[in-house]
Amino acid sequence: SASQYDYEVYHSLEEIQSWMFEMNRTNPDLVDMFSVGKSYEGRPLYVLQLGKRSRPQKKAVWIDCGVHAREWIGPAFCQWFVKEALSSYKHDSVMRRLLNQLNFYIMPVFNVDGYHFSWTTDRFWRKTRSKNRKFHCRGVDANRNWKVKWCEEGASSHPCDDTYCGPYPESEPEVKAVAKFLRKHKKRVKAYISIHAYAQMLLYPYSYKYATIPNFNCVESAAQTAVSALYSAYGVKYRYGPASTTLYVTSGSSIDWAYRNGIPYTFAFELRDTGYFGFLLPESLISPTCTETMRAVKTIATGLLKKC
Amino acid sequence: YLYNNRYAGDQVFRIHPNTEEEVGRVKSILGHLKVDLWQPNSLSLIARNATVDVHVKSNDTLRLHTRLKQEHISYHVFITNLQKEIEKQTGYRSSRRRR
Repeated sequence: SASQYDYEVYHSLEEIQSWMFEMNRTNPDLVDMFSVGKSYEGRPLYVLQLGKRSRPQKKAVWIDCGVHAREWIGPAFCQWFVKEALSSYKHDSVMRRLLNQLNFYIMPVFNVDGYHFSWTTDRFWRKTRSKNRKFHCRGVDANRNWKVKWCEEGASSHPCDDTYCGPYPESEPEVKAVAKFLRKHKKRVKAYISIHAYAQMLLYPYSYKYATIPNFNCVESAAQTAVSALYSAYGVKYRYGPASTTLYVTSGSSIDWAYRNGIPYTFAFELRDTGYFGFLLPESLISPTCTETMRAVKTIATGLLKKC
Repeated sequence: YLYNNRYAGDQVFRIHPNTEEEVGRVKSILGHLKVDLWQPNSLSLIARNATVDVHVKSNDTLRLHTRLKQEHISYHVFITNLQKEIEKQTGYRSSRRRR
């Protein structure tokens, strides 16, 4: 049951999905659950909507985790966020204000087929599990498949590469489903956050070019505040800045697409660590990693309620 | 064993190419092995003074050690037995709990 669910271990896709149903069942005032579509292998793409049903056109924040299958700390954070938001609604005035004034769309596992495959077959699988007509290799990098400068620098057109952009933009059902949802709700969604690992960075557009976004000052300030909040938990340092210069140039990424789609604040978190455990972050580090990231995400959301 | 013990003996190298020339040699060395790049995600993204984390199958680790030493390229192994780390990350607890 919800109270016995262990947020400090990694969970399989089946466990996460039954946990989502349980969150939906036990929190009728604050939670709604829906599917935005089906994955390549036909699995539902579940999303939890968190927020008080106070008024229809509330501003919203979208958070997705598990775009890359092997980055298990991502889904762990999305579950942690839901747990913290619901459990602190009554006694934390900041969280209460956020859930009263905003809706949060939480997608704990974006790449459901790949995540399932990383639990059952290949722990280091990254891509989706779509088949390619001409090559034996499977999968597309779900963070190179968005319709923004698609398949240019920093992506590969070879189906066997880990950064394969796909046969065409939004070829992946998972990408198409989320893009369709965000296009439909773009007037209300004011922040898009995608959780990845590992590198300890907070990245914002552009990924595909060395240029400055029009609302740079507001986004930079939000990132700086978020990274300071993160540091305040355990003194862990995160670098932050435009993805193209802070990490490397990549095309077809979700934060660039969301930004170009009109969402003014779009971020990619690269969670712990910087390369001691890599993708194998031990379960003992789930709690501190999620606690510090929670602080950062709360400051980003709080910033949406102010004018910049 | 988890994953049928398929990662027994696999290692994860952290390579530090310091010059453009070393970047070229690292790309060439890794291009001739079947490796799983952890960071960055593709050979084309390997850059000077940026670390390269690469998962190497057990039967290729010796060859990679030899090549990197021959080329005097700075590196270290940060996961010496990948299977063991995987077991540690989720371990039998989760399968026992699942049971």
